[in-house]
Amino acid sequence: ARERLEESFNKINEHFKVLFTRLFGGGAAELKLAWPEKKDEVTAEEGSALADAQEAEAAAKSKKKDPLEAGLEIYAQPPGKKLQNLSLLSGGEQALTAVALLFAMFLTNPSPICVLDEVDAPLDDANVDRFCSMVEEIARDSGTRFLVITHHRLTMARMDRLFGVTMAERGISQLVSVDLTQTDEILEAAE
Amino acid sequence: ARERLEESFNKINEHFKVLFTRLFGGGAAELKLAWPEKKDEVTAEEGSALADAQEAEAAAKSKKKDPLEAGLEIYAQPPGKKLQNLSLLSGGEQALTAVALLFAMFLTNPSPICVLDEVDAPLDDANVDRFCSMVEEIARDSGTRFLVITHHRLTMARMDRLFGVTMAERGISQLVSVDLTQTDEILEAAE
Amino acid sequence: MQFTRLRLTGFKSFVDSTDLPIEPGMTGVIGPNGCGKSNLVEALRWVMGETSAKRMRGGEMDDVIFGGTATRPRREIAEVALLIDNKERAVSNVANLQDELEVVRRIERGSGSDFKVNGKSVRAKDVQILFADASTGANSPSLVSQGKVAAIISAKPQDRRFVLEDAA
Amino acid sequence: MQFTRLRLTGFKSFVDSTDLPIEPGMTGVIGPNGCGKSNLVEALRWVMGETSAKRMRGGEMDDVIFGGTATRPRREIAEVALLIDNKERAVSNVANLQDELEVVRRIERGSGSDFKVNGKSVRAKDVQILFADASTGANSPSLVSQGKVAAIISAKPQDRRFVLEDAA
Ligand SMILES: Nc1ncnc2c1ncn2[C@@H]1O[C@H](COP(=O)(O)OP(=O)(O)OP(=O)(O)O)[C@@H](O)[C@H]1O
Ligand SMILES: Nc1ncnc2c1ncn2[C@@H]1O[C@H](COP(=O)(O)OP(=O)(O)OP(=O)(O)O)[C@@H](O)[C@H]1O
Ligand SMILES: [Mg+2]
Ligand SMILES: [Mg+2]
Repeated sequence: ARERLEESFNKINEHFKVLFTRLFGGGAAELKLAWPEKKDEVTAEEGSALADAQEAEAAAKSKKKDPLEAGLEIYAQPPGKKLQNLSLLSGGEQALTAVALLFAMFLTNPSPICVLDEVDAPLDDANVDRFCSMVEEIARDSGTRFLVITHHRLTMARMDRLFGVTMAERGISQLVSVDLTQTDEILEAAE
Repeated sequence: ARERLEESFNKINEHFKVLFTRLFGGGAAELKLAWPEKKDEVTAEEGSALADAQEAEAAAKSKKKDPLEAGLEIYAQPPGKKLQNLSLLSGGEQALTAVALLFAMFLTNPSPICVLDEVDAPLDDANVDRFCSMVEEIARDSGTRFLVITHHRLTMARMDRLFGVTMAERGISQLVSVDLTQTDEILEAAE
Repeated sequence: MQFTRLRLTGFKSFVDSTDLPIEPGMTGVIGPNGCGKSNLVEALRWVMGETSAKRMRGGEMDDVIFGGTATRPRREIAEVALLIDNKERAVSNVANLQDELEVVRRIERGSGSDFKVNGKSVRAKDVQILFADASTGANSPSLVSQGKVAAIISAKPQDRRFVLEDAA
Repeated sequence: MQFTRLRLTGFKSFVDSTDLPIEPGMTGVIGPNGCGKSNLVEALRWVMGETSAKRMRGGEMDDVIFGGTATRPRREIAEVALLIDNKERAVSNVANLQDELEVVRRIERGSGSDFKVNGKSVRAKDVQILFADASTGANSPSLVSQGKVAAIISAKPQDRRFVLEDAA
C-alpha cells in the first residue's frame, strides 16, 4: 500500500504542475507530503525509561516518513508573483488552483463522472476560457462525462449540449433540452 | 437598552419584509427573536427547594423574553414555494436573502460606506438586475457610498463610475479610472 | 462503467418523473436561481449512497421528498434511478453479469430508504462499494458542490489525504 | 461622516502609492483574477483598526506589507490613509474640531503598527471607537468580504445578534 500511495502521489504531482501552469498561463506549483508537527511531543510523553524514549523516537522517525500518515501540502505561485501562503491567493486564483488539483486526480485515476456546480463563478472571462478548454481536453482524454452547472454565457457556449431547468409552474422543476439560441428564454423565464 | 433593541428589531423586520418581496418579485419573509432551548434545563438544575425552583422558573421565564439575550431567526419563502428550512434555499436565493437583511439594517441605521465584494457572483441575470436597482435606491435614500467589486457586465453598466485594477507589471496593482467602453481592455489585460 | 441516465421522481423540487441523459463530453445545465440545478447534483449523490442529511442541505433525510407547493400536495415517496452501462465489467460485486445496471434508491416518509440493483434489494453498503470500485461515489471529490471548489485550498494538510487515498 | 478617499502605500500588492476616491453613489471596481480588488477592501478594514491577521488572509500582520515580486524588492513599511469629511461633526472624541479627518495606519516589519489622526498619534482603541460611533468599522456588517455574503444565512440564531446590536 505504501508504494502505491507514493506512486500515485508522484503521478498526481506531475499532472498538477503541468495543469497549474496551463491554467494560469505560467507560474509554478507543486504538492508535498507533510507530517504533523506533533510527532516529537507525543514521543516525549510516551517515553518513561530513556530506552523507551529512544525507541519511541526511532519509531516516530521511521513513522515520520510513512506516506500513509502524511497530509498534503500545496504550493502555488501565480506568474510573476512570489511564493507565499495559499490564503493570500485571490478568490479566483484559489478556485483555479483547486481545479488543477482535481483534474490532476482525474488524469491519475479517471472517474466515470464529474459534476461542477458553478465552479466558474469566481473566474474572470480569460480564466473561464482556459477552464473550459481544459474541461474539453480532460473529457476527451480520460473519457470522464462532465455535468457543468453555470450562469456564464461563455461556458454555455462551449458545452456539447445544454439542458435548462425551469420552474414554469412555481416550485416545480422541469428539465428541457436547449440549444444555444434559446438560453435567453430559459434564463429570462424567472422574471 | 431593552426598548431600543426591541425598537430596532421591529424597524429592521419591517424593512426586511419589504426588501425581500421586492428582491424576489414576491414571496414573504420575516425575522423572529429566538431564545436558546437550554433555559428550561438550566432552571431544573439550579432549583434545590421547590420554592427555589419556582423562583428560578419565573426568573428564567422573564429572562426568556429578554431581547438582550435573544438570537435572530430568519424565515424566508420565495414566491410560490412552501416555507422551509433556510438551508434548502439555493445558493442564489440565500445570497439575495442576505442582501435583503443587510439593506434592512442600512435603512434602520445608515452606515457611511458599504463594500460588496462579488456579492452578485451567484445571481442569475434577472436577480442581478433587481439587486442593482436596489443598491441604486439605497445609495440615493440613505446616502451610503457603495464600492461594488464585480465580474458581471450587467452590474458594471449600472455603476456611477468605474475603476479598473490592473497588474500591467506582474504582481503590482495599479488603479485606473475607466469608462464603460474600456472594460474589455482592463479585463482582457490578464491574457 | 459509464453513467447514461439519471431519473428523479418526487425528489426535492422534481415532483414529476424527470430524466437527465448523461452523455459523453460536456453537458451544460443552466437556469435561474432556485430552479433546481443543485438538486440534480444531490440526486446523484443520494442514489450513490449518501448517508448524511446535512449534505442534502436538509435537517433529516425526509427533507429530500417533495414537500409540496402552493398548488401541489406534498409527496410521501421519493425515488432516484441511475442507469449504468456496464459492458466493460468494471463492477466487481453485486451484478457483474449484466450489461446494464439500474441502481434505484427509494425513500418513504417516516420509514427510511432502500436500494435495488436491477430489481434486486441490496444493502446501502453494497451500493457504496459498487461505486467506490469505479472511483466514484457519494463522497467522490469529482462531485463539486456549489461554493465548495476552493474548500480543498483552505483545508489543513491532514484533511487533504483523500486526494492521495482516492487515487491509490 | 463621509469617506472621501483611501490611499495605499506598500500595502499588499499596492506597492506604489495609490489613491481610490470614494464618491457618493456607486463606484464599481473591476479587473482580472488576482489583480488586487479584494486587497482594497482589506486596506479599508485595516485602517479602521482590524486586529486579526487571519481576516487579512495572512498568517501574521506583517503579511500585509508588500512582499516583493520577480522584479521588485519587498518593502519594510505599509501605510493606509482614509480621508473623511467631518463637516457634520458626527465624530465624538478624538478630533471633533476638524472639518476633515485623515486616519493613518502604518506598520513596520517586525515592530507592529501605529495610528495617527490628523498627524496626532492615537491608540487603536480610539480609532475603533471613532468608527463605531459612526456605525462602521473593521467588523461592520457593511463590509461584505468575497464569498461571505450568505454566511449570515448559515449562522446560528445566537451568532446573528450583531444584526440587532449594530442597529441599537
Ligand atoms: N423537498 C423539497 N420539496 C420541494 N422543493 C424543494 C425541496 N428541497 C428543496 N426544494 C427547493 O429547491 C430549491 C433550490 O433548488 P437548487 O438549490 O437546486 O437551485 P439552483 O438551481 O441550484 O439555484 P442557484 O442558481 O441559486 O444555485 C429551493 O428553492 C427549494 O425550495
Ligand atoms: N503582502 C503582499 N505583497 C504582495 N502581493 C500580495 C501581498 N498579499 C497579497 N498579495 C497578492 O495579491 C493577490 C490577491 O489579490 P486579491 O485577492 O485582491 O485579488 P482579486 O482582484 O480580488 O481577485 P479575484 O477576482 O480572483 O477575487 C495575490 O495574488 C497575492 O499574490
Ligand atoms: Mg445551485
Ligand atoms: Mg477578490
